[in-house]
Amino acid sequence: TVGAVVLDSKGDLASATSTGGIVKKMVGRVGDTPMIGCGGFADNLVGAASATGHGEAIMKVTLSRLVIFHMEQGMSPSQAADTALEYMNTRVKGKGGIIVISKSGEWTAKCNTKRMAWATVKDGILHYGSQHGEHNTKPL
Amino acid sequence: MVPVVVVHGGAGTALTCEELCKLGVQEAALAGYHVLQQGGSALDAAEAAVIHLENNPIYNAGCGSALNELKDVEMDALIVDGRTLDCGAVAAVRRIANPITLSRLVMEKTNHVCLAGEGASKFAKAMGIKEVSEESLRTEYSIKMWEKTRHFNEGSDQSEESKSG
Repeated sequence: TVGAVVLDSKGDLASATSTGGIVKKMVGRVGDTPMIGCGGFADNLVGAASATGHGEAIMKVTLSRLVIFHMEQGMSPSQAADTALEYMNTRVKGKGGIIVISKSGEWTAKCNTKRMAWATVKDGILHYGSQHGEHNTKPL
Repeated sequence: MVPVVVVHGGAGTALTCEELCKLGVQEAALAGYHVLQQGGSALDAAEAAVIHLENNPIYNAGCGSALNELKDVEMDALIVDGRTLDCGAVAAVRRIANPITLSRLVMEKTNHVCLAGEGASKFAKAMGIKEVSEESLRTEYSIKMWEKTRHFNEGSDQSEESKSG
């Protein structure tokens, strides 16, 4: 699964997610990706999110909307992502990851799997990583 | 407002090739950022970044997608506009290179949110999207992964990797 979330200079947010699903899935199996609020969500009033991971678990907790809900309640993107991923893990034993931007441009990339490749561009700096705690930067 | 682009290339226990995966997401983020610099919208940039990843065979989307039980490619995609809450999606769509572009057309050209399967393919054709061969979406790696799990029934291999998209 791949995804992107973007905040433009007008303050508009967007989320995009795309996937091939899981290996040897049943014909017709559809995961979280095309489900609004599961594979992705965006609302200029709060933030935008794009998810990846165990699709059935992500759908059960509507992961992207859950992260945005936590942000509506005052959490930062990082806190909201951690809280939602922890809920998914404890409630339905779900593993995955999520990228998030708030309406003010605060961003995060979190996962409860071993790895998730991610990259961010903001303020002329490229940030990227894949393992927990890995955060590299390059000036553009 | 300071523009921001964030992309991911999928979560899991292992990356096919970690350095290539990290490079691919950097290129995709820059592709999205370039669109913003050219005056594109957040939607344009998100779509461009995802197209970049769909076209990169090391990721599980577009070319490089996981194969289903019949060894075919069925893909899903979603796009959301935070300004209006408009959204468009396609599910189990086959034989197109960029499902994210089709999902945007669902959002912009229909009154619906999601089109699935054959209906999505017919809509793609009506929108002038070129059909591609199944072969062009398969990769050596996706075939290898399918072969590796061919003795399992769907869902019987309970490894985290097998459950994640």
